[in-house]
Amino acid sequence: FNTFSLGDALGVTQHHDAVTGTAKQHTTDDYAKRLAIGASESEVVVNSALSCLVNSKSGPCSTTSSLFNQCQLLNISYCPPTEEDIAEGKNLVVVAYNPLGWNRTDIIKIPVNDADLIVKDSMGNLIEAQFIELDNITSNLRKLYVKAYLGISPKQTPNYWLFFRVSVSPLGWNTYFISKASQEGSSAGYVTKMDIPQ
Amino acid sequence: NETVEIGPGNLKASFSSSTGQLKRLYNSITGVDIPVQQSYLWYSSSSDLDQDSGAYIFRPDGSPPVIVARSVPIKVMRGPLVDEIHQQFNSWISQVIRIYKDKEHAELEFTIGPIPTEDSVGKEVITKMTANMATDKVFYTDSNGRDFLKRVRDYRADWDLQVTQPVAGNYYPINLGMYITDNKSELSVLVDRATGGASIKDGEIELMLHRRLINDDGRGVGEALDEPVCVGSTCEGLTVRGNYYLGIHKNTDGSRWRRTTGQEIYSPLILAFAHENQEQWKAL
Repeated sequence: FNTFSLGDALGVTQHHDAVTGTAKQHTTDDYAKRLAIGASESEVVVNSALSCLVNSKSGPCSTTSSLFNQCQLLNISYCPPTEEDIAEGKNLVVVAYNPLGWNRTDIIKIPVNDADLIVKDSMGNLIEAQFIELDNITSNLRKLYVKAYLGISPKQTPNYWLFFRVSVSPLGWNTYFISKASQEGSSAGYVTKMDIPQ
Repeated sequence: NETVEIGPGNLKASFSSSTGQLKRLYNSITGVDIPVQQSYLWYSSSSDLDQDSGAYIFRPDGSPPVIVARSVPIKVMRGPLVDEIHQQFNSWISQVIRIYKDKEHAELEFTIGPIPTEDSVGKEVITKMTANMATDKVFYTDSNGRDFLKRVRDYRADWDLQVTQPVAGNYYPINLGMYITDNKSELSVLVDRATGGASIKDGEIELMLHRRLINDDGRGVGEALDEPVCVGSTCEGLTVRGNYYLGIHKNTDGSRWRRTTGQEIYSPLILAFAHENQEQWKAL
């Protein structure tokens, strides 16, 4: 695994018209395409690195199959792994990695299909979760840009944002497990109700 | 009941329920309480022959920026971890203001576009925060993501500036953020991408978040800054979505927040997802 195409893309975008955004549209599209290739290559490298980190088996870690997926279009709620239904006996595992040298506690949000979910930390403790219905501006953006940039039209649109708090140590990672509340006999998180619309 | 307040933690934001717009930020721990208004406006781009606004040059046409909306419909969501206010300024500008339980800033997520150009007027969209602070022409902007430098409107310390462009001449490149102070408290804004920024009047902070221009500025690129997004043969203007962050602090207390939160914006947590059985996973 390497990030050479990211290096190439970053090298090419040192050109004055890339740094300043004064290139013609087709050139800008080319810069963006090279950066996107670099970003998806880096995603593979990070995913395999995380697989090595979390996979405490001794010996050389398996750099072939990476367990993970990331989501580059999270802010427009496109994230197949979190939208996929959680199969019986499985969990949606979320690994958060902190690239900075100090402790961080952030409330993160991921798109999910239903509000019947609970979140546990790596010690198995239930942690507070909150659901907010996905707004239609986000789902419209998702439709347009996933089609424009990935050329696909996903069938289903997630219904909620799931918010929960993650704490990660400096240059460290932490694992959270999301599962069906009904399967675990627990009550789901807090589903936010909208105040009277004004 | 003419105020709607959000904030599950120490930071509270209050909105006028008649205009739906922000009117105050208050931190119950530090006691900092600043009347702040925030709204969206756009500059009409100049199109007179001597210099058009374009990819190289910000050149408004000299008229005051157009206020997008004086009152906006809002939706309020409250919860244990985050409160949200959804504001719809018009058909192509919306915003979600989030206040998280244990954060001392407000997160403002903007969605702008496609900017309409049927009227053949280029538009340069800004968000403007107005606080009742006597700032005496002074504001601070970051220098390439590092320390904040003092800026004085219409003035340069090292040469006798003749101001011919009262707005564009006072714009600075923003990579990390901006702040203003009245020596009692500070109002700071941090950005999640490079933008333009200025303080055109005392007590004001503005950030330019999106532009869509009709003409080329004749400086070399030979193409108007009018990025279409095309799905098949239908193309429309680019929509941008991003965040900026508002913080209020006692005088001189804001620098630590600006520095650390600026780093956290620039290097967000990386999230990786997998579907696995929990016991199986832990065994791994």
